[in-house]
Amino acid sequence: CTSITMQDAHGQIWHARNLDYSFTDILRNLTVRIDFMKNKQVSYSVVTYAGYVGVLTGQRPHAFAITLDERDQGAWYDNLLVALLERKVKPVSFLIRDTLAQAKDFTAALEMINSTVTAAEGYFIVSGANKGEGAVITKNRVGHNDIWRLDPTNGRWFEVETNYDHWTSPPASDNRRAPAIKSMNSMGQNNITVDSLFNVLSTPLVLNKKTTYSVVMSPAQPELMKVLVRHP
Amino acid sequence: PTAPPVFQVDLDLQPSVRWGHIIQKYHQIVKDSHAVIRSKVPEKLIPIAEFIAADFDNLLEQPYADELRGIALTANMSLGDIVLTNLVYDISAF
Repeated sequence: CTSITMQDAHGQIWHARNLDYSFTDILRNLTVRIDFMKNKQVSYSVVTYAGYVGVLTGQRPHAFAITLDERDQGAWYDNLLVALLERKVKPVSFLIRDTLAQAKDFTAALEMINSTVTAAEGYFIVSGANKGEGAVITKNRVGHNDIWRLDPTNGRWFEVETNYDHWTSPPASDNRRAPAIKSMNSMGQNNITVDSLFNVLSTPLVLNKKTTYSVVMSPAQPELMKVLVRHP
Repeated sequence: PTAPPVFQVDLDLQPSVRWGHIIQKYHQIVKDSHAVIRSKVPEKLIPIAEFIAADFDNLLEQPYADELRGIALTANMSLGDIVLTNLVYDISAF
């Protein structure tokens, strides 16, 4: 996967993501956008797969957007089993849905993700509705997580997360980070639109054979949310 | 690229019925897909899904337990299969 959080030249926060996964053809056919309604109002909107109740991509209007990128770390089998038995752990996709349902803003979302023990590790990319509200949480199952925040005043107006810790270099065999960064810099902070972000998400390697869908969101303007199923 | 279908899920409905309209529409493809996914995931993951399904209400929180039960019922599929595909990230990410 590739997820990007960013702030444009006017201070508006945007979020772009490609979801790459195995079972690609199956998942393309199952991709749906769902508006979760509460009291006849949209509580949160997600992109998911029919029959999958968790969430890997979602937006709470006027609050925050969130996506998950896979993190491959360590042994999992025993931890998952023990965690489930002890009922202390949450599947990551359930945590994202709970966060969309319960957290009222960017700060609350970060806190909820940061403090919850999860079955799997992952990269949680969160974008808020106000200036400066963008971060990548590199989440361990338990213990300390790394929170990498946007810092536009010092030139870090976007952050690209694929499937590797941001403080390391991705392997040459799977370097989607470099083309994404190059494409973001080429677009520039002054030229962020839904269409220009779809161009970034269509950059070769960023868009690849495992990409099932692309999404652009801006929590301050939830109506801009656009989803496309990809057939590269 | 194509735009995906858009649905609403009403959180004011009981969890067991709130996905019914989507599953009815995708019934066959969900069933076929689950069969493919089940055949391709590592064999050692299947017992985990079946273990969770066997103690479903104690291991999964609400509303997810009832939502998954409703999906299994609507799709006429086993809880084990529904659990497997819903937890596929957590049990296969590594």
